[in-house]
Amino acid sequence: GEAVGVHDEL
Amino acid sequence: MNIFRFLGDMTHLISILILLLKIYATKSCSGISLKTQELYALVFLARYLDLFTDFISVYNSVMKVVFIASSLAIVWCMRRHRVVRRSYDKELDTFRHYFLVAACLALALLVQEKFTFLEVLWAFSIYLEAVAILPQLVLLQRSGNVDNLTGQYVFFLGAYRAFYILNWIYRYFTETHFSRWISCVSGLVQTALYADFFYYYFISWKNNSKLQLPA
Repeated sequence: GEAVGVHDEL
Repeated sequence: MNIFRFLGDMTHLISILILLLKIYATKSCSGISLKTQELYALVFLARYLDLFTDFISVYNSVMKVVFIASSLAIVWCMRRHRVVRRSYDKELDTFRHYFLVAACLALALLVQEKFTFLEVLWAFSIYLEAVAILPQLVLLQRSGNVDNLTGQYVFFLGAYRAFYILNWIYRYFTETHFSRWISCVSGLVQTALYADFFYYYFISWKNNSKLQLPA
């Protein structure tokens, strides 16, 4: 899963 | 990265290039809301502070720098450029955008994924981006006539939002842990704000006539 705090979109 | 996300980023980039082209080629910013441009500059500055903390990819970092630099350049031109600033429709651009900033900040303090400085700023930027187009839409509505480049600019901005929604739908079905309800709800609100504009844009395109918004 994706970690909270990592935003991979712009 | 899926094709929808990429097309979304590209239409976003194209919209900014169209705006820069309009300002550079015509030395005029008539029809463009300085308030919306200031809100976008604030959106990018607040969201892309993670340039210094999280590295995603070279693509992401370059795009972030491009968005910050171009939005600041546009605000600078509209405020300070000797010729460009004369064409600014100041009397039409009266939307009280500080209320939007205050409301989005309050919402971000209440609703965010985690109560940290960067997460609050991130949520703030998402909420603010959703409503940042409002002063621009109000200005277009008031002036009635929309010049070609300004119409294309708003059209591509709206297309960017539409592609991002397709991107989220795609990710929802292809990724096991994709849940970004803050972005998704805000994104839907943002795209809905363009619905009216899109309607008149397609009518003018179909009739091959100049884009006009009803008063």
